[in-house]
Amino acid sequence: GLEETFCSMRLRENIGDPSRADVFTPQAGRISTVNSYNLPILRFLQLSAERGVLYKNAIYTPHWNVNAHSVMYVLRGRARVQVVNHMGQKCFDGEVRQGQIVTVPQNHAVVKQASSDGFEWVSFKTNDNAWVSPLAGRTSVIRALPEAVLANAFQISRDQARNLKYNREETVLLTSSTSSRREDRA
Amino acid sequence: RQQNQCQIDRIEAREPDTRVEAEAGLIESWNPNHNQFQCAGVAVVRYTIQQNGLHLPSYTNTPQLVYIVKGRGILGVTFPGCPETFEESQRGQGQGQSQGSQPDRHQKLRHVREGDIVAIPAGVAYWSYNNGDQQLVFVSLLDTSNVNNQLDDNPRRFYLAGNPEDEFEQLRREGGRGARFDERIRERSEGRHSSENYRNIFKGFNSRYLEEAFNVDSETVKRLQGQNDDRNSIIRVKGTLDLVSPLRSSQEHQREERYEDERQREIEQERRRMSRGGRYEAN
Repeated sequence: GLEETFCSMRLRENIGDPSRADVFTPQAGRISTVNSYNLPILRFLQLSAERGVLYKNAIYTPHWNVNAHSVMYVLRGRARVQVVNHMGQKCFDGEVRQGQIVTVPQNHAVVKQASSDGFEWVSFKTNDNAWVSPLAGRTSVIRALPEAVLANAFQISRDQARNLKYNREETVLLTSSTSSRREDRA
Repeated sequence: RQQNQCQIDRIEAREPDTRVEAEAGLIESWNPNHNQFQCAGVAVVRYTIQQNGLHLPSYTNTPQLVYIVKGRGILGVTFPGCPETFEESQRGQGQGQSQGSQPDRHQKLRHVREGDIVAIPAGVAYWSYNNGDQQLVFVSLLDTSNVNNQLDDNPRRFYLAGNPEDEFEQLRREGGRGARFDERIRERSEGRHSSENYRNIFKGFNSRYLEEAFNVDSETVKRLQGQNDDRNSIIRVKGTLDLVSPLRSSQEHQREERYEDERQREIEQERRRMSRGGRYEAN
């Protein structure tokens, strides 16, 4: 029965097609993910991947990879990337460009902002169901905390805490004050 | 795990090796580089949180099992992508309410008390608050050899707020053994330790990115980065922590008990009727 199961397993999934995007913000960009839910063989490999496009000056929200390392290969354009360790120190702060690779270790916080040329990348993740925890935006850890905790933790007023929680409605792809809409053609 | 790590000639009962004092509590950790912990692939920390103390949000590179030794408190675990299910009603919306009176909403809170075991997944942020009338003490085991930790065997804590000191950092740097380690412990006990190198993860980002990402002003970002904050990782809450929480009032509790008594009486009456031979007609 192997030929009916393992041997005929699907090995391919296209994540370059813009219409296949899992996250899309017209002003900021898109992200497509392939993991063991949409490509089951990845469960054996314990790997997954993410293909991303950031438009001009757009920001991928500060976040950390909860359960995987992330190895990012730059496909096109340039971006400023910062990676922060558990001591709050920058382990990487620089511009990355086409053809380069940056490794973001598990749990390390990372932010990326596209240059005026935009930015495209593919990230290989060392978990078949890799997930990220955003620091800003609608699904962020900051949103999940009570206002009172934020106010006390950061020594800010309740109003400031509220702004911190609710001033961003996007999930992970954020527009910058200098972002501009880009027509996305397949 | 390296070979020979479990070839232990002698096992000894150990007290904590380091103490980190904070504004409203104490963090004591056992040296994770000691043979017995290296063999087991774990690290252990004990937290003591004073009344009205808040242990700032953080996450670790390992899964944790926590045992509440003493006291009671509130634990907030924030799972990325999950909804904020503890929310106040939006009363009076559309009547010209300002943003300042918007109700709060946040993810589920857990009430913990002495005897509880709490499981916390790797990389998931959590905070705790002592709302009891005595110290809240808990012991946390960090499973550094767990498959969910893809970093090395060193326990690491990533703080999201304050200017905290990673309880393991010094031990890690010194390799945890020999004279250098003893010297470090001595420095620490003599208050010669400098926490200048320890910051929350926001501090590592340029302010401009944070201003843009959160859409807030530079003053808020400075606070976010913990500038001029020396309270360490357990802070004292001003007043009490105002949370959306289903803490039952004693009145509510009594009402529930009364309802339960009535229900039991009804069941008993029904049982008696049936035992007298009466025909039971179900709908």
